[in-house]
Amino acid sequence: RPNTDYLADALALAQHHDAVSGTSKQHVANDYAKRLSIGYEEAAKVVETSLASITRSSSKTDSGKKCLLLNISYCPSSEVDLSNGKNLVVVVYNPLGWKREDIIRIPARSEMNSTVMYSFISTVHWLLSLLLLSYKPFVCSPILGCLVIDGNVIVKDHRGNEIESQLVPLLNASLAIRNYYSMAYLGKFPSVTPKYWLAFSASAPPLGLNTYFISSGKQKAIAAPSKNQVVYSSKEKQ
Amino acid sequence: KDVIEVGPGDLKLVFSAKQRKLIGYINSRTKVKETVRQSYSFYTGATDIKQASGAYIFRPNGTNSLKPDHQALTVLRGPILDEVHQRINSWIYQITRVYKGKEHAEFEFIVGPIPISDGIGKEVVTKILTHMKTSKTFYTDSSGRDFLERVYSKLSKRLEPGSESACCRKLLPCMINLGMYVKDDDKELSVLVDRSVGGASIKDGELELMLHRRLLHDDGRGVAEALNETVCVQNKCSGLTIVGKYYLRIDPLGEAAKWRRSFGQEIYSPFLLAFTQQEGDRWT
Repeated sequence: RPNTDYLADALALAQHHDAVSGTSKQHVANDYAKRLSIGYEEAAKVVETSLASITRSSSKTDSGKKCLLLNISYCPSSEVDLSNGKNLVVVVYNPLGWKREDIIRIPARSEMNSTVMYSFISTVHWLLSLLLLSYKPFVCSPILGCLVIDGNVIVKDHRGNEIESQLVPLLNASLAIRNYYSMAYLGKFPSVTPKYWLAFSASAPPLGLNTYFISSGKQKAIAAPSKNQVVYSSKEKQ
Repeated sequence: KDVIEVGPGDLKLVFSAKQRKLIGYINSRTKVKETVRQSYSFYTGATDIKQASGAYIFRPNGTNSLKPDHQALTVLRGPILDEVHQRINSWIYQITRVYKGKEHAEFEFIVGPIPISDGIGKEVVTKILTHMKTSKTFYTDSSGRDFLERVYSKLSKRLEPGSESACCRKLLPCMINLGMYVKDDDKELSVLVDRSVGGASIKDGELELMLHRRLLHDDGRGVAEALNETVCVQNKCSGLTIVGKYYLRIDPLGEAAKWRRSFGQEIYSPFLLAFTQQEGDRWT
């Protein structure tokens, strides 16, 4: 120990049709979940120690942070503020034996919690930056700190070529769900709420990796690849 | 205009703005064109002491279709994907996505908490209706392996005669782990799922998936309590909300198995993502 036997046993138990379809007493359902959680905890230790030995890093802390959410891109440790030239690096691993291409969607966020302040400030700044013709996805003001206007971000592949990406507004229902999961798993509301999905097409070789770099982009003379959204809402009266 | 076409590639989904729902499926590469309607409804189960509907015994006492709310149908378009947001009601929300380069439609559903203030347990299904002549035959996987042929018959043989009241036909949805499909003389309509759900086809050209349920009675077959799980956040308990996806694709006859097999694996083993940040050349 630590090893993954307990996780294997818990997963084996969870193959029972009661676990798969939820047709069991509440305490039995809780027991399935508890065994999986104990198994997960122990397996996480195995991953931590093996990563530490692979990367030969002495302290355990380097081996990354744990994320209990179903979608790890929601975890704080996977958030990067793209100001000052930082890049978010996304490593994609393909566990199947054939080359795949799939759309990756990760949440992009704004610094402000209150939409009203956000939209007011961003409108003012947006006009200013358009006037200055130097569109920036960030605008920092002495009062409110930096606002991520979620403008043009650029996605590049491992060769440095820019690839097509798209910002998709995250509408209410998704936000409600995102908050729900944060509450259910972390017991607290998320610090900030994402406003967009950043979507781009990623490919990876069989049983292989690929790396993508996400950075803040500059407005181009031509339309940027991540075109802004055209939103159509059919209204009842229309 | 009433008709809205969605999809950045060969696959186009046709929505009706007035009815606020899906009405058609067109694939310009395979020349498949089919009327497809998708809707939500829920079954209410029998509650008589002799044999109540419960975890194992499914004795629907009526079905209630759910019309999409008067809320707007919101379409988001872009170079990589198009999305359609539909609010069916206060506890069902659906996002339909069509990706560039992909020839299937992705339906993300958010269902719950299922209301029980009316004292009625509900079993929520989504229905996909077409004009295909499928002769009451459909195919469901058995634990992700072969697809087995199922033929829907009006009455289950196992019920002793006379126990059948007109309203409640014993109709056991199959457990779907990978997916289900129907076919006619020239097309196959396949649905793949991302978790185990109930599935059946009780009318020609029609598929239904049971996505979520919240019951208030036990059927006396061993669970000995109603399936009414709740989750409590800050001492406020409510029924479970589930989020999931299923994928729909219509192919010319004989061309669907390849997609079912390969994409089924890709649903089960998605890309694994890891995040880190890079400042200059320093990776941290």
